[in-house]
Amino acid sequence: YVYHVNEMMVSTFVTITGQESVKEAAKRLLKGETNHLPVIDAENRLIGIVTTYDVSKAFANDEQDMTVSEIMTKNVITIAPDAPVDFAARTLQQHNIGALVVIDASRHILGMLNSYDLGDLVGGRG
Amino acid sequence: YVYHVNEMMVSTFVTITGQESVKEAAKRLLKGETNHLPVIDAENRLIGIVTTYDVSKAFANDEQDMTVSEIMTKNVITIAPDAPVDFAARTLQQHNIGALVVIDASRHILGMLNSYDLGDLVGGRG
Ligand SMILES: C[S@@+](CC[C@H](N)C(=O)[O-])C[C@H]1O[C@@H](n2cnc3c(N)ncnc32)[C@H](O)[C@@H]1O
Ligand SMILES: C[S@@+](CC[C@H](N)C(=O)[O-])C[C@H]1O[C@@H](n2cnc3c(N)ncnc32)[C@H](O)[C@@H]1O
Repeated sequence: YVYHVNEMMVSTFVTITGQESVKEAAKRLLKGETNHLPVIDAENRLIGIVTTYDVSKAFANDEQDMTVSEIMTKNVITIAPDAPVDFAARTLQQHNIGALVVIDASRHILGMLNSYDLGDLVGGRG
Repeated sequence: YVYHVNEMMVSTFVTITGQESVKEAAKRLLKGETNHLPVIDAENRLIGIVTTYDVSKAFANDEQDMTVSEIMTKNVITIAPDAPVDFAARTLQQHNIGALVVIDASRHILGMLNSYDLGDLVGGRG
């Protein structure tokens, strides 16, 4: 049996828009108990991602008074819901990131795939 | 063949001490390009962990002027270097965290095991 992304992703997630503050992003990451916050436009389409890494970086560089769109990563690494999870796992590893945004053909968010959610699928055997 | 933690961990890592500032933690996380910063005492033993999540949380709660020891997690989830990786992967999943600190019997740090480094081992097959 091959697992697909839509079987391992979480479908409850928090989002934010680009004009919000970095402080608001920090509050929403905390409320959502997550490291990853997809950024959406007025039509709910994915336009970026802001993480606890980006908030920490803004604080380190005295840029905490910027907006989300100024500190977010615009080129989001995404995945389709029907992709196999081993492909997703390799994508996470290649990009050195902790989560992929699962989107449909019109860039609406379907869920988030976190690296630590793949725990069950790690075979000890090579 | 069963993979062990010491074959998948990274042995280069940055650390911090408890009396440093949250701002210094943010700078070191950025320099190390990591989300996880083990906290060590004067004898280099592990006493806590501070992550980009903790820095973001401190900023959200206006506690960014605190010290590392005031915002760090003291009960660190660790793992032994000879543990099998499938056990490590399940531990990451159970605690909803992105990395384990690999320590020896006297709590000296040997490396860090990141969830996304396990990508190769995720089998698509159940
Ligand atoms: C490359 S990682 C390096 C630090 C650490 N390894 C981590 O997991 O965050 C940090 C950067 O990755 C970006 N990032 C995280 N998830 C992403 C995703 N799905 N697509 C694009 N960028 C992402 C963040 O915006 C952040 O600037
Ligand atoms: C429980 S996670 C929840 C957010 C998100 N899922 C993540 O991966 O960070 C956030 C908390 O986990 C803690 N943490 C991260 N790695 C840890 C580890 N190896 N041992 C103990 N706590 C850890 C951090 O200090 C932080 O307060």
